[in-house]
Amino acid sequence: SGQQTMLGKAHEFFQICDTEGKGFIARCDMQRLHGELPLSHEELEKVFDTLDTDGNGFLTLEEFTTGFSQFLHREEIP
Amino acid sequence: DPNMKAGTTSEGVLANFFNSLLSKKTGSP
Repeated sequence: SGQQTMLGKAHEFFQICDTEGKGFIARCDMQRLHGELPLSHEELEKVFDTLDTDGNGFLTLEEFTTGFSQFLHREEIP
Repeated sequence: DPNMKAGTTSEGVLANFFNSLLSKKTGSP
């Protein structure tokens, strides 16, 4: 189903960020994407802060998935 | 609101981030 596809993608993207397989994304992991993605350090910082809803400095798969699904729902709006 | 410029809002940056991941995924097999 679409929900399964979304979860699969979110997990895939989470693993791109969590290269060491720690189970969470730290601020420095996000900064490592600079060069791979066309985003500045400042933008990556903003992405991290936006996804880290509890503000503890760690992005869990749950927080990441929530952000991704919110993004998808917004994209669906014509 | 000066923060509402596309791409500078947290929503815009997030969309940019996920779109980049999506195109990275489909762009390189």
